[in-house]
Amino acid sequence: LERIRRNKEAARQRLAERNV
Amino acid sequence: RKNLMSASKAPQSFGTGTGNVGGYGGGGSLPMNGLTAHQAQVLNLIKNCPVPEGMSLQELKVQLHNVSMSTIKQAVEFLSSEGHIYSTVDDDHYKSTDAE
Repeated sequence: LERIRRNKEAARQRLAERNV
Repeated sequence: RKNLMSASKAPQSFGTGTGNVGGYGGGGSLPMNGLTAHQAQVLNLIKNCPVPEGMSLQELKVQLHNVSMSTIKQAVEFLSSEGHIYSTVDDDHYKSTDAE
């Protein structure tokens, strides 16, 4: 479950980078 | 006679219209925010999935029965590399990043 949360954070970050 | 002449003219005036079509990639499947139609569909389904562990590829295949598994996988891979979705319990389950 920890892995999932890290996945999520990583994905969020990728998305944020995309949107900048 | 008059009718015949005007009728034969009509197609010509239509001809100019078709020139415009080429401009923007054409036809029904307009990509939205840089996604293909399939990618947008997949993203939408994942977004709307109520299951906590996210949507499985099998589920996506069932919902998008006219889309091949490899197309779905490609879309999912693209979406996750872009950060729109992320894998959860395994590589077959995905959730949308902005679903929360």
